[in-house]
Amino acid sequence: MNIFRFAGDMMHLLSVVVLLLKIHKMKSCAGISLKTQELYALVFICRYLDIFTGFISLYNTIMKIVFLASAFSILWYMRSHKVVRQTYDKDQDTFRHYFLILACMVLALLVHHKFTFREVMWTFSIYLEAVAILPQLVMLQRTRNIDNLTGNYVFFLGTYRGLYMLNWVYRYLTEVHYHHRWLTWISGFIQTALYADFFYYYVKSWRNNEKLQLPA
Amino acid sequence: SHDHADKDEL
Repeated sequence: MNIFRFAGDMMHLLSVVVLLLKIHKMKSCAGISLKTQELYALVFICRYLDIFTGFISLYNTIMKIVFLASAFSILWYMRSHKVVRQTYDKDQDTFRHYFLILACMVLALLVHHKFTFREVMWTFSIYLEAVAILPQLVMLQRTRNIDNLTGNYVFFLGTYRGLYMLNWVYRYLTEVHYHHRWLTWISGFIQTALYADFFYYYVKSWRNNEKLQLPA
Repeated sequence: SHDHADKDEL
């Protein structure tokens, strides 16, 4: 494992920790899209179908369990916790995420490397992850006062896939028998590019020491 | 080539 991959994983982990911190300590999920969280839970379920059968490393297995467990605890907090669920801005979270699921499933059935259940579900998870942030980005744009934790959450999440792309380039250059797939590269690029606008305003607000606000 | 590098990633 190279430094880019590890740093990417740590950013991903950090984003989840920041979100759970906000929810658990502040007892608030204001500004967080439940739809994006539902999509991530679905992404992890479909990607990690091999969690108990395809052992790669202890690190991988533990991280998979952490991502699955954190995704479901976030969903539980947002939907069932008596205090947290009342801070959820349902009216601002209007993205029709079922269309994303449907579109990604159709695409995975049409464009994949191998037509097996495991492989199509894995491909579906790659496509869905690329666009899962969209409901959250739409919600951010509608939120007038984005708190620091929410801004950092999205920033870490965007940085994670960006670092993964550097990891792919590094592996391509250094591994002799390298079999990475173009499907992952394109999806990963789209996923990272979706954050470009957000990154611009995030860095700008940070440099000017202002509160983060996205233009409507 | 069944051992794909993207399968050992998260």
